[in-house]
Formats: sequence, C-alpha cells, structure tokens
Amino acid sequence: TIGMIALDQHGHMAAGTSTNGLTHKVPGRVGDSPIVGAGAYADSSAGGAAATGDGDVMMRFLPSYLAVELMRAGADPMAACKSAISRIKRHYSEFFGAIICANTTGHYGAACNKVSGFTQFQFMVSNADSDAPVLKSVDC
Amino acid sequence: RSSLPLVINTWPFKNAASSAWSVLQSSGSVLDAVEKGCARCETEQCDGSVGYGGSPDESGETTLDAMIMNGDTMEVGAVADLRRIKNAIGVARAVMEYTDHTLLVGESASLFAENMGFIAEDLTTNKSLNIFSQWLKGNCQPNYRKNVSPDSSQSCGPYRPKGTLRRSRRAQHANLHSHD
Repeated sequence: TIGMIALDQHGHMAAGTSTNGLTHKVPGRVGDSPIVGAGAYADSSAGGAAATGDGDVMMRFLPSYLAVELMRAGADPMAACKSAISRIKRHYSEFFGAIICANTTGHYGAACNKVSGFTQFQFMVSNADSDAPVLKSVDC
Repeated sequence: RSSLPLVINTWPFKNAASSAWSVLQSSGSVLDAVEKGCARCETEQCDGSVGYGGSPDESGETTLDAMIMNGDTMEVGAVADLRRIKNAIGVARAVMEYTDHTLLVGESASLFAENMGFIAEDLTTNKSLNIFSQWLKGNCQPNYRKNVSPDSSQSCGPYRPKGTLRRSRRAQHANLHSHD
C-alpha cells in the first residue's frame, strides 16, 4: 500500500492511497485504504495523514482523521502520529501498522507499532531541502 | 525546520515520491501530484502490495482499493474492491470529479470506470497465479475465516458456519508483504 500527502507552497494539501489489499482475503473484503479518515485524510487548515498496515483493525480507529484533528489542536506531527498508533495499540497490542503525518507548515512525522519482524518503518520525503526524495525511517 | 512544498509517502517507494514531486515542481496541483505519485506505484506494482498482479483473494483475483482527498474543499473520491481496472487512483479521482458520490465499490465501480474511459483488463499475472496456486496446495493457509467447518486452520473451503461460536484471539496475518 502507498499512502501519500502533498502540500504546495500555497498551503494546498491533498492525500491519497492505493493498494491491492491483503493476500488471500475473502472476496469482497475492503481494507482501510479507501475509507476516508482511515487510509488517509487531508484538511488544508489542519494537516494530512495516511496509514498502512492491517486495515481490518486500523479502519475501526480512523487513525488518519484522529491524527489530523490532533494537529488541528496543536500537536506536532510526530506526536499526532504516535497518539493515533497508541489508540489502536490499547485494544490490539500486536497489530501491524504505521502512519505518516504532515502539518500545514510542512513539518512531518511518522509512527509505527513494534511487533516481531517490524521494528522500523521507512517512508519517503521530498521537500525544498533536497530535490531528490530522501528515505527516512522511524523506530517503532 | 520545515520547508514547502512537501511530498511524503509510506514505505520506501522512491519513484512515487519523485513523480509527485515533479508535478509540484512544474506547478501542478497537489491533487495531480498525489494521483501521479500513487499511479506510479500502481504501474510499478510497488513491493507487490500496490496495483495489478498482487494479493490474490480466495478466488485468485486481484482487486484494488484507492482514495484521493482535496484538503481545500474536503472533496473525496474512492473506489474499493475494484476489478479489472489497473489505475485505481485514477478511478477514485473520476468518482470525485464526475459524480456527487464519495465511494464506489465492486463490479459496479468497474462499469463506472469503463464508462469513464478506463481500460478493462485482467489484473492477474503469473506471479499472482503462482501465489494463489501455492496457497491452494498449502491447504489455503493462512486465511481470514473463523468459527466455520471444516476447520479453517486446517483446510480449504467451502466453509459453513459452526454452531458454537468461540471468541478466538485475532490471527495476525498482515505483515511487510501483505498489508493495506
């Protein structure tokens, strides 16, 4: 799954996702990616977020919406991402998932849930600091 | 320190970030940037979890999910369980631009896409076929069934509901190679 947030120099923001979902899913099963507020959410006046992982669980907690609303309330992107992950972790401690967040000033963050085999989450950033995309990672 | 403009995307999908960044650098819109960036992953089948030829379901078919959201207007277009159309995020954008709806799903979403000019084609590849046939040979393990008979942790379907429901600890199948 890819989740993406784009923010231009005028403050316009968009978010999107695309996925082929879980392997061996029951036919008709839809994950979190196309669900607004779960797979991704963007409000140019507050921020944007996009999530990835076990969509059957994650969609129930609307992590992207929660992260954007936390940024609207003043949280920095890293803190907003971490809160969205811990909200799910409270109920599903072993869930597989991660989230990226960006606020209206172009600050960004990411967070993930540490489970065996998944201790670090990688994501890409392009901004004026470096014309070519830069690989970033966070420890889960 | 931060600086605008900004593109950020999940996973190390560098080409997707490049495609989106190029759009912004040539004064394209953020919607165009997100659409082009995600479409790049659909075309390149990023790590097998995006686009055609990945994640076959229990019947061996690849289906796609996508959404796009305009943060200025809060408009959204989304498709889910999309079949036979490769450019899922392009169809999501068409939902946003050519309907008053937010989300179209399944076979009807595919018919909408064809009406809007998207090409219908088989999303199966040798790779997805192979994933599916290996799975069948391995008694359909893992799967997402529970409280059914025959026992879904031992065998393939068809399954019928089991009389007694047992609250089972949720199996953890999502991982680096199979996720949303």
